[in-house]
Amino acid sequence: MSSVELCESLMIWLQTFEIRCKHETVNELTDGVAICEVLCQIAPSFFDANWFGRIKQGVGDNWRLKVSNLKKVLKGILDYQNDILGQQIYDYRMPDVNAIGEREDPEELGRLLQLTLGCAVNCDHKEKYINIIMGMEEAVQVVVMNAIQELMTKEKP
Amino acid sequence: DSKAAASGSEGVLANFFNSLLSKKPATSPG
Repeated sequence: MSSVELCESLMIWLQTFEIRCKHETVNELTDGVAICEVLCQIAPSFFDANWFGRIKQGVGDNWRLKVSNLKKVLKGILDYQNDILGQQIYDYRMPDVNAIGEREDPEELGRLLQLTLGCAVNCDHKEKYINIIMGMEEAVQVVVMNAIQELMTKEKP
Repeated sequence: DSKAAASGSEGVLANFFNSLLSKKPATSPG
């Protein structure tokens, strides 16, 4: 599974979510707002309005604000995995949020989406999200499966 | 052969995602 495949396939997966802001291109994901909206759907009691309120909207091309948002996204995901799912990820190279915010790095974005995927397939409503994945194109499913398997090998229950 | 390979892949995918579905759901502490 190449990093490009990972990013492309997980962006296709992300489009199965109905959210307010645009989330079709790498550029549209680099401010972290779309991923936040997705997380709010996945685990609304954890990623609540208070958490979402700390994410800056309309940051435009300000890469510092993008990175600031992305840091909150990454921390939120890791807190959710640790506090709610009871999982700790070790020996996993965390996404470089600076690279996403500064230069729209698809490899690093793919890694952030991989962690988001991990939340979806372990949350209380995982059945819904897994069934959606099972209805997707087979090539996408293969990448999604590999991405989940990689995360599973890095989990420390 | 390609048909058999495809159905084999489908089987692997179905097995994997079904095993995920049957995994114990996440529980909140407390």
